[in-house]
Formats: sequence, C-alpha cells, structure tokens
Amino acid sequence: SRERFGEVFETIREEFGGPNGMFRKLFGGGRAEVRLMPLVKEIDGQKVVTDETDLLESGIEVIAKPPGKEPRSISQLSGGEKSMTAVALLMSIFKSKPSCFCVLDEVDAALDEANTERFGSVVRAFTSFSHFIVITHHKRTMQQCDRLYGVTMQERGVSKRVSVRFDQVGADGQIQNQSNA
Amino acid sequence: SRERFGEVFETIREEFGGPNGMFRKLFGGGRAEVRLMPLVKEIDGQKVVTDETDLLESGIEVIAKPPGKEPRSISQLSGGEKSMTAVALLMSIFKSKPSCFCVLDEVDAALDEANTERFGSVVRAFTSFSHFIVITHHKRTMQQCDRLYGVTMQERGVSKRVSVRFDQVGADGQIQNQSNA
Amino acid sequence: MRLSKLTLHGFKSFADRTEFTFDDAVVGVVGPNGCGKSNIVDAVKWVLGERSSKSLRGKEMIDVIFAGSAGRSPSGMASVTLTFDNPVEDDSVEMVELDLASDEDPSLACGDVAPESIGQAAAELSEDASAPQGGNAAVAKRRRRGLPIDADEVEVERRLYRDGTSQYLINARRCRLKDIRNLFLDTGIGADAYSIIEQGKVDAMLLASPLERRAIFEEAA
Amino acid sequence: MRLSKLTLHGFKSFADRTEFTFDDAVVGVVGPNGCGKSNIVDAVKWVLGERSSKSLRGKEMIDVIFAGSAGRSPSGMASVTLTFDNPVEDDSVEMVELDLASDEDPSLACGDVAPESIGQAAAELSEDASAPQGGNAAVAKRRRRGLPIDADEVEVERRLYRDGTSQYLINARRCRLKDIRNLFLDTGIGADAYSIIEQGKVDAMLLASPLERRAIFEEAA
Ligand SMILES: Nc1ncnc2c1ncn2[C@@H]1O[C@H](COP(=O)(O)OP(=O)(O)OP(=O)(O)O)[C@@H](O)[C@H]1O
Ligand SMILES: Nc1ncnc2c1ncn2[C@@H]1O[C@H](COP(=O)(O)OP(=O)(O)OP(=O)(O)O)[C@@H](O)[C@H]1O
Ligand SMILES: [Mg+2]
Ligand SMILES: [Mg+2]
Repeated sequence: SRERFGEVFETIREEFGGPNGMFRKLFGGGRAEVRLMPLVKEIDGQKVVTDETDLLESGIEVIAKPPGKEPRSISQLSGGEKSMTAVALLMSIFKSKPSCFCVLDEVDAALDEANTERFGSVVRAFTSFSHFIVITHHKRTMQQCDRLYGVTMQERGVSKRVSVRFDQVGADGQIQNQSNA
Repeated sequence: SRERFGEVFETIREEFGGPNGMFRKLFGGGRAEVRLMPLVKEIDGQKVVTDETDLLESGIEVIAKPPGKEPRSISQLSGGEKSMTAVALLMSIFKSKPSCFCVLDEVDAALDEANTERFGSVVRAFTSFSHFIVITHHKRTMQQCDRLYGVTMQERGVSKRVSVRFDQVGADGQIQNQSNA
Repeated sequence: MRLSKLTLHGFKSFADRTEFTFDDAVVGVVGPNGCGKSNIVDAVKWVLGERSSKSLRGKEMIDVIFAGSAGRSPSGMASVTLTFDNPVEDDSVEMVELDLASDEDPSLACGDVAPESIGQAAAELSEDASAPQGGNAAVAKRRRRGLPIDADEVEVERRLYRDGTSQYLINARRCRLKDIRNLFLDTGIGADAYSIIEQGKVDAMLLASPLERRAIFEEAA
Repeated sequence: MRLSKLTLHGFKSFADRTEFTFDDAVVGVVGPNGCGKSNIVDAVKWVLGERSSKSLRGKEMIDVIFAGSAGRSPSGMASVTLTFDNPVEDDSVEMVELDLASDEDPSLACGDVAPESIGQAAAELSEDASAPQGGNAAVAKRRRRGLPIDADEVEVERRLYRDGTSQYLINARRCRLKDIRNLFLDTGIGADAYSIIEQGKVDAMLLASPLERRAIFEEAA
C-alpha cells in the first residue's frame, strides 16, 4: 500500500544517505541519496511521464558522491566504490526489513585492503539484525568470521566440507591440516 | 579471407586446447577446445542454418573441462574457473597475433592464491610476445611485475602517480613513503 | 526465528550428504576456485523455490543433480533442506485464518501449517473460538512464532529425481511451492530476495533500472 | 615497435600532466579504490578512437575532461598521448601506396604518414621509382617499421575541448580518426581490441555469443 511504501522508502533514505547513514560510515564522509524519479510508461501506445511524488508510480534513483568528488552519475564510480555503495544500500534495506539470514558471495572481490576491513566491520555491526554466510578469498574478511567452513575437492569433482581455523588457511589459499570436525 | 581465417583458427585451437596448450598449463590438466558451430541466420525472413564447416559463416563454441570434471557447458564453471579459461583463450589469441602491448584491469579479482600465482607466471612467460600493463590489488601479482606505479589521490579527487617498490605497498593497500621518482 | 542448518545431498558437486550448521552470527566459507562454494548459494536459492535453471548456472533443472565425476557415478536425486529454529517469540495469541479446503489432496495441503498441525489447530479451535458460519475458513489460536507453523523446528526441503519428478516438503510432509512461498511471506527470505547476493552481482542493485530498484524497495515494504 | 609512454593531461581524474613510461616488460599499477587506475585504461581506449561515452563510463564525451574537485576548478581540455618506439625492423624495401589527394585540407591529410614525411617520401620517389601514370597514387620507398611511418618515434594524441572540439594528431600534426585506424591496422591495437581487458570484463569473451566470438577471432586474422 501507498503508506507502507512511503514509510519504508523514508527509512531506507535516512539509513542510506542520512548524516549517520551507511554511505558515510563506509566512505568516511561524502554524500549519498535515494530519490523518487518520474518514470516513462506507455499507456495505450502513448508515452506518459508519471508524477514522481506519486509513491506507487515512481522509480528510484541512486546518487553517490565519495568524499571530495563530484561524479555526475554512479556509472563514473570505480569498481570498488560501486561495491561499497551497493553494500551501503543493501544494509540500509536490511535495517528497514531484516531477514533472519543473508548470503554474500565474494562481495569483497573488488575491494582494496582498507575497504575490505570496513566491509568486514559493517557485517559485524549488523549481527544484531541477522546472521551472515560470507564466501570470500580475502584473509581480512575471514578474520571477521566467528566460524570458518572450508570446502575442498580432495576427491576430484566431489565437494567436501571441512572445519577450518583461520590459521589453517594457508597463504596460497589451500586448506592445511584439514579435520572433518 | 577464408584461408587466413582458417589458419588463424587452427593456431588458436592448438594453442588453447592442444596437449601443451594454455588451458592445460593454467589448470594443470583437463581438456578444452574451440569448435566451429553452425549459426542460425535470417535470410529474407527465413531461418537458415549455416554449414559449420564453412569457415566464413560459422560461430565459435568454447568447451572447457577442468581436471576430473564434466561440466556440460561453460556456464557451470565457477567464477575463478571462468577467469582462468578466459585468460587461457586470450593468451592463445595473443600467440597467433601478438600486439605490442596488453592492458589487464583486475583480471585476477576472482582468483584464489594458487591461481593468482599461475596467472602471474603465464604473464611473465608471454613477455617475449608483448609488454603488459597489469592493474591489481593482489600482492602475488605485484611480485611478478618488473616495475610498479602507484596511483593515489593525496589531493582529493586528483590522481597522482608515484613510484613504488613492492615492499612499500602496505598490508592495507595504501602506499607508504611515497616518492615522486 | 533463525536459520540453523543447511543440508545438501546429491546437489551439484555435493555428491555426499553434507551439513552446514549456522550457530554463529557470521560464518565464513573459504576454499580454492571451483570447489563448490557458490553451489551452496545455488542450493539456498533452489530450496526456496528458484524455477529458472539459467539463474542456477545450468541449462536444464536436471543439471542440479550430481552429474558424476572421475570416480563416481551420477546421483539419482538432488535434495536440499533448510532447517530453522522457530521458537515461540511471545505468548500473545494470534488469530490465523486456515485454508482447509485446498483443491489438492488434503494430506498435501499445507498452507501455513503442516498437515498434522491442522488437526491440532482444529482441536484448539473447538475449545475456544466460534467458527464463522459457512465457508471453509476456520480460525485457530496459536502462539506467535517467526514462521507461521506451530513447531519449534521447521524443515523446508526440495527434491528432484532424475526422471524429472520434483517435490517440496515442510517438516517431512509434501506440499506445494505456494506453501513454501506463504511460509516465508513477509520475512525477507526468498529465492530472489535482496538477502542473497550472488557472485559477481553485488553491483546489480546499482546497475538496475529505476523500476527494478523500485521492486526491491517494495519487497522490503 | 613498442609502447614507450602514456601521457594524460586533464583526462578524468588526472588534472595535472602525468606520464607513465613503459620501459619494462611487465608494469604493475596499484593503489586504493577510486584513485584513478581504471581511468588509465579509459585513456588508452579513448586515444585509440573510442567513440562511445558509455563505454568510457560517462554520459557524454565531455565527461572525460577533468570535472574539478574540492580544491580545483574544471579543466578546459583533456589530452592523452601514446608514444611508440618505431625503429627500423629490417632494411628490406617496402613499396607503399600513398593516398595523397585526401579530400580534407592537405596539411591535415595524414593517411599512413605524417604530412612532412609525405614530402620526404615524394622526394625519395623521384630518385628511384617511376610513378604510375595518371591518378593520384604515388609509390614510395621506405624501410620497414612496425608502424607505417618513417619516424623513430610516433606520438598519437587525442584532444577534447570543453566547447566540444575534438582533434586527433600524429606526431603533432592534425589528422583524422581514419588515419589513426590506418596506422594501427593489422597490429592488434585498437580501442576495442582483444588486447585491452577492462575491469570486470575478463569473462566477456566466454559469455559472448558464438557470432561475437567469431568477430574476435577475425580481428586476429
Ligand atoms: N550437477 C553437477 N554435478 C557435478 N559438479 C557440478 C554440477 N554442477 C556444477 N558442478 C561443478 O561445480 C563447480 C563449480 O563450483 P562453484 O561455482 O561452487 O565454485 P566456487 O567454489 O564458487 O569457486 P570460485 O571461488 O571460483 O567462485 C564447477 O567446476 C562445476 O563443474
Ligand atoms: N571527468 C572526471 N573528472 C574528475 N574525476 C573523475 C572524472 N571521471 C571520473 N572521475 C573519478 O574517477 C574515479 C574513478 O576512478 P577509477 O575508476 O580509475 O578508480 P580505480 O583506481 O580503478 O578504483 P578501483 O580499484 O575501485 O577499481 C571516480 O571516483 C570518479 O569520480
Ligand atoms: Mg564462486
Ligand atoms: Mg578500477
């Protein structure tokens, strides 16, 4: 319904772009916003532009400006900046409606070490809302996990689960002294 | 021309899927192939299937099977397996027609440590064909470079080039004791 | 309510029965390229009702069944189970409308509750509330839980056999996909919910069109 | 023939003149997220004739000019130069057909050689070969090099001014985009050649359609 959407939209807007919002937390500053925008619809073959204030008809635009920068649109952001902005938006939606679990598959692939660290601490901060299953190759992200599962193919083509402690994940990514605990 | 394409196709086929081809080098085994396949064209509104042996009319299919696995198509490969297969194919095309330089922007993002190592050594092995400009966040790839350039934004929003030695790239990815050499 | 366990058997590269328990807040999954980590994400999407084989990186749905390897023959069935802890959240009474006259075989009709609890719910009914006259609707009383099933543990399972037969089960009783969807309504859990970010798709929300983004926001509403 | 230098000035986040020399076989570029590494790749594609602003991650071509920052005002121009070492590869004589009667201003007509070398090439012509009668074609002799220009160093530059004027230059003389394309014909160098792999696009060749893959193979032919 219209009111419900309006409420949720306001919460996400605040959580994402507010002064203490997720974007500023992940980038250490800057400015971000989600805005309603008019959409172009086709009704009986005619192009009609919807009214952006009509909550049930409008589209959503994302604006993100890292500290000290003025990109004209999110397409100008770098690979890592895009990933961090997407994580900030996801966590903002999460806050408005947490689900009991969240799966993140190599979300930190494009991040440098400093951003990987920030990403890991944001995940930790959200554990009061939800539980996380995080797939990663980054050691820093592994350090933020309470428990690690290793998946290997000791037998070619067949996946097996092994329990792993952080210090067992070798520098070359292989899992050493595996135990089937 | 038809002959020229045929020659190049044969070279790439051999370089990619041959017994000592790039795929087997990068995966330490397995089987790969590039094949000609019929295409469906529309001529005067009629769907026509081309003859796959007609060199000028056919499409190209890629088959890749990592050691001990039987994926039915390349869409079943994992993120890292896809990157390694793509690198193998690129290097095979390169061998048949090297260009004097090659730019690789975070091609190693999805790779684990062991594959990052293999990727780096393949790049090194190709320096007799071409020069490489490699953008990366992986320390292992940095170690395979003859020279490192750091790009930073000491002044917000303005990129600056600094010369960097491997040991100056800190654990957190930041560039320490920069010099403008 | 929380996810406590994921069990795969014969699903993609998990030929043997494999369990992952989630007793901790942040569980990491690590391992070399190609060893089966993203197959776990596919398993979660599949059991929650994913119907597109392409979005599970296959050509046909049969591709999710273990296809065999150098030393093993293919499996005959793929099965994935999600187990949830579903404790009573508070004792306030909640009136729930039950859809008792489903058009399928009643023993399969699950709706919000597994069939045996329908009997249980009906018994509670006669004690305390007057049924609305006529029609099939019944009203039952039960304590509030995360998932609308009166059970401390809820297991959701999906199976696919090589002959193409597909089944959904809630607490070991067969049900429809619609029942699974009803179960998770309003929880933010679903095959294409914002709470599952696949490999390489972290930017998808930014790159989506304004209309697609709107659909994501609506899901959270 | 090899790439020896890349110079950016006012291109995207490179407000100041910045040079990268490539005297080594493998040059790594490192640095934090968002600091300008992929802008270097965009610069290489742009100077080689890229015409789609979308593929340079902008909305219009003007977006490649430094747009200003917290402490700087926007630049008036973006300029990128690629410098190649172009030594004589062997002394065998090569007969080249020159397109002398270009429809543009002759001083801009570059074709395969920069204008001043056209004069030079023509001088060599009178010494040794008989010009085919009639028509504009002339035949010149020159030593074989990687790039078909009789110069030890070749600089290719592209400029864009805020008023929208765009220029291409070879060895500081203006020319057409077609001339740049001719220069690199058969070298595997080009804005969308297989030798430039953009961020996030490593799988592009695998995910392409069989017809698109064929186009990549044809380029190598
Ligand atoms: N039905 C199946 N039977 C057997 N193996 C399968 C099946 N479907 C997929 N696979 C295999 O699973 C592997 C892919 O696993 P997955 O994508 O989970 O790897 P990953 O651990 O995520 O790797 P990465 O770190 O590279 O992303 C492929 O090698 C594929 O051949
Ligand atoms: N015309 C311009 N003027 C000023 N800055 C620009 C311009 N165009 C793009 N930028 C900025 O350049 C930055 C992106 O740089 P780039 O994509 O090269 O980063 P990167 O080093 O590749 O980072 P990552 O490691 O995350 O991939 C953006 O923050 C963007 O705002
Ligand atoms: Mg994966
Ligand atoms: Mg980049």
